[in-house]
Amino acid sequence: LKAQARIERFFCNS
Amino acid sequence: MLELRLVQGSLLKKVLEAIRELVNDANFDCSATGFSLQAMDSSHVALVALLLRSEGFEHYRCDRNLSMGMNLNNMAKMLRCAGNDDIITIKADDGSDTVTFMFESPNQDKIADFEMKLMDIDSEHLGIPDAEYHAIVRMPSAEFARICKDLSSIGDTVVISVTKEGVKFSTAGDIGTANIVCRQNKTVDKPEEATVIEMQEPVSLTFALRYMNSFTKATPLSETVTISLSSELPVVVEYKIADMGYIRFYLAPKIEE
Repeated sequence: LKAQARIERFFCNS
Repeated sequence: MLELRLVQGSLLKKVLEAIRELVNDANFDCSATGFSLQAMDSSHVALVALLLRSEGFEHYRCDRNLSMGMNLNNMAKMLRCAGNDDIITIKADDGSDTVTFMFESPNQDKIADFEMKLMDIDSEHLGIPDAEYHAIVRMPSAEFARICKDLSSIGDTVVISVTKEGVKFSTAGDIGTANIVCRQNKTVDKPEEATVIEMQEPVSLTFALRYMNSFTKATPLSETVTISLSSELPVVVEYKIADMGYIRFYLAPKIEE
């Protein structure tokens, strides 16, 4: 089963 | 003082219709570069980045960088009052808590102004690093919208797989499964009808169809859509906006835990 990743996992606060 | 005059006002109407389902409130940033927005959906699964370059406006005055918080549904309500052929001007004074949208009919016989209240939005701004994508697919935007709509009647997620054979969109649900393969097809009458696949290496990623369907609200903005994929990275679904800029939707993949 796959879980939905959130976007902050890939892009950090700038 | 901010004054942006957009002759093709329908573009702004289409932009709002493209993003208002995904994002409720957002800051529009105005600088010498252009009119831009970056916002996440409430679940932080998808991100939208919009750029309308200053050169695309007939008149572009932005004395200092300005960030204007707007409720996108309210903004869409106001822009729906503009005719499709109207010229739209966005105006704001420094320090004001309102923005004015002015609509001029093409022959100047009707001029309307709508003033909307701005809001304070505490939004996060994410840095989007440059990435080398394993595969980039360009295809007709209407075809992509059709595929997302069709698959969402079967399942909740789509697996997008790119191989040298083409791009495959797959789903599975209670009633069965579906696979749609689009092969590279450059031998078409018009370039916007082509499906072009640039692949460095095969890639296969799973995404929620609900978000993909939401992105396809941008279809009226562009005849073509570009889908950029890399393993374990958010997909980028990009719609170019005439000569002015783009809307890019980023969607985090579903991953093994």
